[in-house]
Amino acid sequence: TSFVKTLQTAFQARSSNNGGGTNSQGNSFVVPGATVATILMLGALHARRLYDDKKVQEAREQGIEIVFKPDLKASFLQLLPLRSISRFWGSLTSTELPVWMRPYVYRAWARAFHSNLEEAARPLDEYASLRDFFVHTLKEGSRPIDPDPRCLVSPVDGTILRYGELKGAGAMIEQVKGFSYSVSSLLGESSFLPMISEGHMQEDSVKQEKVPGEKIKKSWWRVSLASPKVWEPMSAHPMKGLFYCVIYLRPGDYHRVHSAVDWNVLVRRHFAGRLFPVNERATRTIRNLYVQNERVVLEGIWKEGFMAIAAIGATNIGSIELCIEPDLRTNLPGKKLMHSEPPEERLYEPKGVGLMLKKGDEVAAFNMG
Amino acid sequence: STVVLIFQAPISESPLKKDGSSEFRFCVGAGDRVRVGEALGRWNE
Repeated sequence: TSFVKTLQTAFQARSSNNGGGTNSQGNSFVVPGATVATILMLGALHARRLYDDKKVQEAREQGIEIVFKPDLKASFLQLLPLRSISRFWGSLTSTELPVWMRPYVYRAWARAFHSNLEEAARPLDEYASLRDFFVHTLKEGSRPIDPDPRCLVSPVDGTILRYGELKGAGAMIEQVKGFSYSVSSLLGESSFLPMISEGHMQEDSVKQEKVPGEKIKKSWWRVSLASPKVWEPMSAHPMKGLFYCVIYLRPGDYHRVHSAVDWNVLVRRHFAGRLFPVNERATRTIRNLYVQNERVVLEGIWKEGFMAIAAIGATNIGSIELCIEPDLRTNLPGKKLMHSEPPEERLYEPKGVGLMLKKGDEVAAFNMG
Repeated sequence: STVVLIFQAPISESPLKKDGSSEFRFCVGAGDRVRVGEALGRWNE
C-alpha cells in the first residue's frame, strides 16, 4: 500500500509540474504500480518461505526437534473463515487464463514451488486454469512402481514427517514433539482399527479384529465447541505390527494419491472439519491439526491385515476427489458451527469385499480450494 | 495437504526369533523426499 501511495504521490507531483494530468493517466500509472507491488509482495513471501525452510532444515541437521508451542497467531486462525477463503481461492484459480499467458503463469508457479514441468502429461497451454494445472497427471512411466511384492510403496510425492510403529494405550501418533493425537480420532469412532484391550495382550490377535461398521464401545470421549470429537486414549493397545507414516505434500508436489499395496477398500469416511493450513508452523502451533481438518479416510484390508489412508485437506488445497467415488463432494460451504458431527460414511459393495485396488492405482486427487 | 497411511505389516511371530528376518522395516527417514511408487518399507518372508 505504501508503495502504491508513493507512486500516487510521485504521479501527483509530476502532474502538478506538468500543469495537471488526466485521470486516465493516473489510472494507467497506478495499475502497473499495484501489479509491481503484488509481485514484490509475492517475492518477499517466497523469500520468507525459503528462509523458513532453510532454518527448519538446519535445525533437523543439528538434531533439534521441532517442539509443540501454541501461539497467538494460531489462535487467531481459528477466528478466520478459512473454508470461505479456501473456496474463494478455488474459484480464483479456476479462472480460465488466456492461452498465451498459461505457460508463463505455470512456469512461475513451478519456479516458486519447485515443480517439474517436464513430467506434466500435456503441453502447458492445454491447462485452462491454475487449478487444472495444479492437479495435472504425469507422463506415462514418470512414477515407476517398485515391483517387489514384499514392499509397501509411497502413495504420494512428498516429505516424510513421521513414521513408526503404533504401540501403547490409545495408539497415538506424534504431531510434533510434545503433542500427539490418537489414531481413533483420525480414522473415526467406527474404524475397524485392530486393537486389543488391556489384559488381553497375549490373546490371539486375529480374534480381536473388528469388522467394518462395528462400533467401538464409547467408553469416554469429550466434545468441545472449539474442536471436533477427540477420542481419549483407550485402554487398548494396537495389535502387533501396526505401523503409520505421515507424508506432507508441498504446493509444488504432484497432488494425486495412489495405492500403496494391492488392497480392498471397504469403507470411506468423510470428515467435514476445518481447513487450517498444514505447513510446518501449523503442525507446531495448532492442536489436533490433522484431527480437526477436513479429511477423507479409506479403510480396508490387504494380505497382511488392516490398511487405511487419510487424505487431509488444508486451506489452499481444500477439496479431495476420489477416483473410486466421483460423486463425493468435499469443501462444501460450512453450514454448521459445530465441528464435532460424526463423519459421513459409505460402505463399498459388495459387503466384505469392497473395491479392489492394485498397487500404484490412482485413488484420489487434492484440488485447489 | 497431508496423507497419513496406517497399516498392519508382518512382524516376527516368535519371541525367540530375534533376527528380525520377517519384520517390516521402513526404508525411509523423517525429512526424506519420496515419490509415488518408491518403497516406504520392506519385509522378508
